Amino acid sequence: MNGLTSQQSQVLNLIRNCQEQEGMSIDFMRRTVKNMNIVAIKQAVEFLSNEGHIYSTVDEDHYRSTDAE
Amino acid sequence: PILTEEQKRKIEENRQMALARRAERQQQQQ
Repeated sequence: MNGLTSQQSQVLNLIRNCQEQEGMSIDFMRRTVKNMNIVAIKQAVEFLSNEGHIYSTVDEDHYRSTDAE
Repeated sequence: PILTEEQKRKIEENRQMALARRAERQQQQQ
């Protein structure tokens, strides 16, 4: 889907649903996405960030989607 | 938590850079 793997899509959809200004923490993603370990989550986050789907906010552990207002 | 003006500025800067990257990638794929 859109050139993303299922794991990358899973992480992107999670971040898209975040309404917080400071974004979603990687720790929250780790606790929420049960079928991915922390390494896989960080790899997906890095890919999505490089592709411009998401961006870091207050630090490198919090992300928002470029689809969000 | 309430964000400072500096944090808001940085976040907006990161958002603009991400949007630029995204547009660049989309152009490359066409």
